[in-house]
Amino acid sequence: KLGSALHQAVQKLLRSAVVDEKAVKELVKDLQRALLQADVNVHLVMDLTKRIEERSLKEAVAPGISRREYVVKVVYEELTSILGQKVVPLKFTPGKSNIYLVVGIQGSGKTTNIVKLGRLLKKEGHSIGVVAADTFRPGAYDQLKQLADRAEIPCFGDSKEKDSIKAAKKGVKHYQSQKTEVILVDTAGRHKDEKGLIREMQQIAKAIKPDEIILVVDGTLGQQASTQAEAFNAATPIGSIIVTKLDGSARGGGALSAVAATGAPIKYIGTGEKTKDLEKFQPTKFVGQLLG
Amino acid sequence: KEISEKNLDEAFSDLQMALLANDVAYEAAERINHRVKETLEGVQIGRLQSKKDAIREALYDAILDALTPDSPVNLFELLEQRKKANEPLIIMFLGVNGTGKTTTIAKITHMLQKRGYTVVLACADTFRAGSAEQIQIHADRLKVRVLSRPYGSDPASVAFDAINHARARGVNVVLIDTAGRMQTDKNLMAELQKIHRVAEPDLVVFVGDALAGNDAIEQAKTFNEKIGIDAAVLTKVDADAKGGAALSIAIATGKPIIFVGVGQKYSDIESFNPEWFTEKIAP
Ligand SMILES: Nc1nc2c(ncn2[C@@H]2O[C@H](COP(=O)(O)OP(=O)(O)OP(=O)(O)O)[C@@H](O)[C@H]2O)c(=O)[nH]1
Ligand SMILES: Nc1nc2c(ncn2[C@@H]2O[C@H](COP(=O)(O)OP(=O)(O)OP(=O)(O)O)[C@@H](O)[C@H]2O)c(=O)[nH]1
Ligand SMILES: [Mg+2]
Ligand SMILES: [Mg+2]
Repeated sequence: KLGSALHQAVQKLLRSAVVDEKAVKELVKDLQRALLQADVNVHLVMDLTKRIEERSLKEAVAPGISRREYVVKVVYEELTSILGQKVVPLKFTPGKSNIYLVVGIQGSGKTTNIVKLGRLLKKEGHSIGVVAADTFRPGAYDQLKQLADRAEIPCFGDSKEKDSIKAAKKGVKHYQSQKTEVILVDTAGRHKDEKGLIREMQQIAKAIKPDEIILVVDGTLGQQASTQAEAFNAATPIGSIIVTKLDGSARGGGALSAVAATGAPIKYIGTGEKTKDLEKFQPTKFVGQLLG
Repeated sequence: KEISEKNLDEAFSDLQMALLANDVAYEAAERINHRVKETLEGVQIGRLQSKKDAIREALYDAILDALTPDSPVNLFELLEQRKKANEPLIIMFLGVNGTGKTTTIAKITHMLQKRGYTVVLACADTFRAGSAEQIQIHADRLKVRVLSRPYGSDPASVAFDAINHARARGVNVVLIDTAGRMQTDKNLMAELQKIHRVAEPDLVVFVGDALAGNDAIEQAKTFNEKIGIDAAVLTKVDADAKGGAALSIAIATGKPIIFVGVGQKYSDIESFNPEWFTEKIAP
């Protein structure tokens, strides 16, 4: 996908006889197309490739490495400067209840991926509880409860509760009293122009004081990714991102733009509908695969 | 002087970027630009500025043309036809996960009821957690019957049940909800083909998310190739969507977008307006 397209662009450069201005410009054009087709924000693509071109042509190459190796190094550095260098774990303090508030646009995959995350953390030995604080979507409680039951994770909620802030507070209080280590709070979908819902999100965060706010981003999200992520971050500071639905044909460039816009690292990626389909995001592995 | 290929290429680059920034898929933007180039090649135009205006104008027309269906789908004509023939109109909804299929079905039910038609729903999503509960709540609110079967059942048989029910009771419309699926999943696409074979719907409607970027073209293209779609609904247009996904879907399938979702309430559905979208998408 994004990986193989960038890989091909870089391989083409590596096979070229001379790494001159023409070859670099061609690489940059190929990179631009690959990044744009992967849904990376248009402005980000232009900035990124402009920097890659300048650095590739103007910087002095260290002795002992060819100019072509140097160009690959530049691409690698520019991409990892956005995605980060290492795997960033979820913010977790042992010996207390850690509260994670999960937010995102309608249909992005919050409810499903909360249970996936709960299952992963349970395997790591933590006690888990999920809170159904989406009081708007029909069947939201049932959906979360059914998924949680299958993963053998406790689920707290009441399908008749209309007040999402109350639902969040009650759920968090319940698990805190049980000394549950990881509390995952599911919320209703919302987008930046639903001002009332954005305010509601702020009120939920104020009420439960989460240790980390996780933004769930749909892997198919296009150019709106940075604007939406920025708006969420401005309303409630986002601590991390989960990118979902990367098992389809989407390349997740929107998520890259969301990271660039918020500075929040991607910590997990969703790769399917089943509860086991969640992996830790490894940025260097991702970029390494990109560049072959 | 004449517009040469080289002059066009330079002017097109900015306009191409503007299309991409408005969420038009890369391939769709390229195809639209190609059409415009064909329209303008050899045409006599004055100074460079009016050249750019000529391109912009041609681009506007090309976008509007792509968004205006050659063979429109008139839902209400179809409804009347089927009603006169004493047959239910069968509509099947498909698309990838989370695009708004179930909610769109509820909105269309509401719209049809306001026009005096009777509706029955088929919950042919027998896979996803909470799918039956979700559509049941909509059905209760809208006071329509929904047919469903236990989780894990064959989805095609749910569609079959609903169609038989509609025929037996003289219900005007059957709306079939299916589970979201990645169009790249061979097994799930085979399952969808089976539902299609059994239900023999009058209309297959692709439900696409207006916030999707380049994937919109992949989704629409594959669902159209593997199942065949008759029309599309674009959802979440209220989420400040730039509208480019509409162009991607239109170019990928040549099929009309009939409705747009503009919110989460039953009333948040509107007819697709090609001019409005062209204004939004065109640079
Ligand atoms: N293929 C695939 N499907 C996914 C993934 N994550 C979630 N889904 C599916 O995406 C759809 C939406 O997921 P939900 O968990 O309901 O999304 P949500 O964000 O809670 O939706 P709202 O509460 O309505 O905002 C469901 O069909 C999920 O099964 C993933 O990684 N891959
Ligand atoms: N803002 C907005 N939200 C929408 C629109 N259409 C649907 N939604 C929301 O999107 C989310 C997903 O809707 P669903 O109807 O469950 O989507 P689906 O395609 O049936 O999902 P799966 O069955 O899991 O594939 C819900 O929170 C809906 O309320 C729309 O036009 N605007
Ligand atoms: Mg949800
Ligand atoms: Mg559904």
